Amino acid sequence: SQASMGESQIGASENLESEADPWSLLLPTDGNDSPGLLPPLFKVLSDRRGETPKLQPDSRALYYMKKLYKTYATKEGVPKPSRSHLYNTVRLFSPCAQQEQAPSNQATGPLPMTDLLFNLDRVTVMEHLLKSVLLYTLNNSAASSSTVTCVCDLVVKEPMSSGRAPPRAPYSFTLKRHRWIEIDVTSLLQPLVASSERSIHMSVNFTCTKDQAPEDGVFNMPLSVPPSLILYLNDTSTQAYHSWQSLQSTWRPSQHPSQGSVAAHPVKEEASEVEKSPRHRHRR
Amino acid sequence: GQKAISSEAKGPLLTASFNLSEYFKQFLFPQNECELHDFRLSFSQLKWDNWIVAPHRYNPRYCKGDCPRAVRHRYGSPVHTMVQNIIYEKLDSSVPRPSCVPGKYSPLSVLTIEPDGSIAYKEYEDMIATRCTCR
Repeated sequence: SQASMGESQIGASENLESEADPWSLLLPTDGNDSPGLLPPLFKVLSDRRGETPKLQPDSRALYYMKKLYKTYATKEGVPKPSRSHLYNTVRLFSPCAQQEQAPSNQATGPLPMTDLLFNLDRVTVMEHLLKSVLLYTLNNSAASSSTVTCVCDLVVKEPMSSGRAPPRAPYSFTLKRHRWIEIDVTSLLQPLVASSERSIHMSVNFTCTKDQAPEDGVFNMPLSVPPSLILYLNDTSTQAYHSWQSLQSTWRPSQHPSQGSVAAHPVKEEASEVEKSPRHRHRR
Repeated sequence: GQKAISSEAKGPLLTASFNLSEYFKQFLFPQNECELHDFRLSFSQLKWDNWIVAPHRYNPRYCKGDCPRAVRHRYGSPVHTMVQNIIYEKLDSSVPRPSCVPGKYSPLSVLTIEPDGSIAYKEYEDMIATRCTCR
């Protein structure tokens, strides 16, 4: 029995040496990779060990998400208690296809309609949409002192829209101070994400005039890159962190957004306050 | 009692005090008492850095050390822990002594690049040990 004991010890040590990769320590020894065993983070990462992502994100999008991360978490990665938002997941999608159509009619002015296709496969069924925005990055050359008033026409083409008139978002902003523009599309996307639609095809165009020189008519909106789509979600799975449980406050997304309204908010240069918490809200 | 104490009487007194300190030693906390320890790692050590953009450093912490016999007030342990300790000491030493394990955690925010090139910010529960307990 001593000999067999020795053999089994040698076997075990060889086994441990061969498993130098930390991932094998996380996987069950019987070989079948039962998904329930690993929390989603490790499951996802264990599937990807060593590989590099197939598609690299746009550098501006990465810059924006890093700013968002610094707003919400400390250097050690601990969520800051000061943040008052209720979402524990934020996903940024770049359009997987974009084409510009010739203006269908003069009403939209010389700006072409831009078609955008977003693939939302990464959104899980446990993730519920709380807010969604289209994020435009303005290139620096757009900086000008004049105030610009824009109207944004945004139509969801697929899945087939319910035949509603395209929502309009009259809003004004001065180009020089803002590097990003957020256009709130929550009311448009909420029903689609809730019905597990994962491919969103929309067309957007801006019609802008300078307030000091309306006679110049519309001008070309200097949007350097196609917009990103940002989804603010509440992941209801057990492994996700639910800070609002400690707040004991029930939060409901806007129940009845006004039909077709698409609110728009220029975002300051720092983009640090991704969402302004109104001053009057008292934290309990 | 000053007069009562003479040089020859000091002997037994010293012995008694020596036994007294020995007696109290059993209630002192163990040298390597159960407590929280740091373990700072970077995701590049785990070859995750091409997926995880932030944080760069991750300190999950861990609990290590012996559980003192009188665990009640210091570790928020249930009475069961003391019962288990008594069983181990008086009845059956094959029953393990209470173990030093994490009793409270904090979440971790992670920024990852998804296979389709999208970027995800997620907050995961119970990723950093913040307090130890004896169970």
